[in-house]
Amino acid sequence: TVGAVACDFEGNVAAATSTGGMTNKKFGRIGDSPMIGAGTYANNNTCAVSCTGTGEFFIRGVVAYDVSCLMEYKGLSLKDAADEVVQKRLISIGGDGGLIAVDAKGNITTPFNTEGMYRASIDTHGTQKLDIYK
Amino acid sequence: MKKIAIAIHGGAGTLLKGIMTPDKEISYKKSLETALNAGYKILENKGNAVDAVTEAVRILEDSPLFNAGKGSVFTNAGSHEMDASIMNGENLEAGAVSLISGIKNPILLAKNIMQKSEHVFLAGTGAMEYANLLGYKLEPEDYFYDDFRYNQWQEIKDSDNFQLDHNVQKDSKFG
Repeated sequence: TVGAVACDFEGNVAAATSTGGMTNKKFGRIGDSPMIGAGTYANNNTCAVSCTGTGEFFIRGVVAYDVSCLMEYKGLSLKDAADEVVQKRLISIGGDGGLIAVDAKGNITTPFNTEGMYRASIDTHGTQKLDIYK
Repeated sequence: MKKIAIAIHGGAGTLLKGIMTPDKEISYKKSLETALNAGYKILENKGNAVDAVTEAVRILEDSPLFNAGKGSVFTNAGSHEMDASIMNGENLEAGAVSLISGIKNPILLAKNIMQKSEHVFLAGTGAMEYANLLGYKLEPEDYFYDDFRYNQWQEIKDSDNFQLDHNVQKDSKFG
């Protein structure tokens, strides 16, 4: 699965996710990637989110929208909301994976709870980060 | 300080020792950097966030290293089924596509659904019909073939197991 989130000069955010699914999948299985709210979500009032991991758990947790909701309804920061979802709520239902997210101020967060995460970002200072988290 | 920012991801899964060689790691990082910079350049040039994320994902889809587009894994039937979605935070418009085959860049089709149709989510044969309507050309099966992905599939194709993106351990927690 691959994905991207961005904030432009106008403060508009967007998210995109694409996947080839899981090796040996059958029965027309789909994961969270194409599901708005589960694997992808964007709202200028909160954030843009793209997820990766075992999709079934992200669907059950409506993960991407959950991050947005915690910001909108509970007033959490982007980082606190994303950490709450990935490190607590997702784990509590047995979910593995992570997400990338950006808010309309250009703040970035990229939490995950499993290995093998391929990440890159450029923040509002122009600082580039690029790593494979093992 | 610029307000613009972008982040990308290239999957999730277990990295088995010996599989991720130094050369491979360089290739992965180079591909990530190319996609990241392409998206960022759009933002720097006053482009919008939708176009930036589309371009970053499109580039990752064209790489055989990541499980999307060209690098998509094999299904139980030996085919490739791809999914993609996109959402615009400015107006909450969204587009998604699922269970499609032969489309080089599913993210472009998702974007087309968002911007050109009245719908949000198209799947399977209907989505393929819509792609055909928009003039999408289908890539041959060998465009999506990759030895590594094929061997991953061969290891488990006669089982009920399935594997996440970069997982190569047959009996891992993902299987």
